[in-house]
Amino acid sequence: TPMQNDLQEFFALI
Amino acid sequence: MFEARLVQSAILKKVLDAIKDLLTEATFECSDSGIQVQAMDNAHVSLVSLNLRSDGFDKYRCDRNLSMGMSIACMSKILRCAGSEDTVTLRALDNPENIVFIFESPNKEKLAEYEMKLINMDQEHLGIPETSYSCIVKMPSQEFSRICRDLSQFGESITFACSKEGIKFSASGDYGQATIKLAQTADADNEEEAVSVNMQEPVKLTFSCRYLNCFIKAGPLCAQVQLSMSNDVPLVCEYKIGDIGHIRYYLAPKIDD
Repeated sequence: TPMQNDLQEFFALI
Repeated sequence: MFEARLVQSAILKKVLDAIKDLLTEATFECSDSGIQVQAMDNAHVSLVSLNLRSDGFDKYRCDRNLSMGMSIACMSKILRCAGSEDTVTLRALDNPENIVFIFESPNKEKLAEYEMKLINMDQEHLGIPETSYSCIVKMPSQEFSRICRDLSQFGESITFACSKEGIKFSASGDYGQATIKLAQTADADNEEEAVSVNMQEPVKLTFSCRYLNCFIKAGPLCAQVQLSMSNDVPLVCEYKIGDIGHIRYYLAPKIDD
């Protein structure tokens, strides 16, 4: 099964 | 004073149904322009972005900006108490500890008030960059729901492959493989049943069924769903909420190990 990415890797925390 | 009234409480019920499986609690940001929610699920894999514009409400007043932390489970319980034809009013003071939900029957003979305690929450906002997507697919929301449910039986994730011919959904697991292809519809007479593909570059992305099956709970809000995709970036799955706003789900793609 492919690994699940974390959404925070794509968007900046503000 | 904050007060927002919707003649159709059914819209708010559907909104809660569309978020309650993903979020346990969320902050409702209320301002002159409307109500906004941005919240990630606990695993930080998906994000819900809800926007309800003030001009979409039948009555709207917000004297000062408010951030109200709410339990989604509790809110959902309260909204289940509204009759299908009831109007709903949300009301809070300027420094609220509670929010009140008021349901009124069409003949105004029944008035129900439910007060819910607000919760203090840490704000965790994500800055979502403006992106132009490689593929934008619009399709009937019922069809998308069906595809997600059907393919979930065959694997834990669904691969979306979009080309100028159309969009292909596939899943594979221990028992075999399943593929569903949708071509762009030729005649656009019936907008609600149309499939449209706007492709700049082909994309291929894999997403967890578990989250997709939460997103499709928004299906009753809108006849069409819009999927915006680029390779290696999160999917945006958007449902319009009548003339009042939209709900967008962002979902991180899976990557091959």
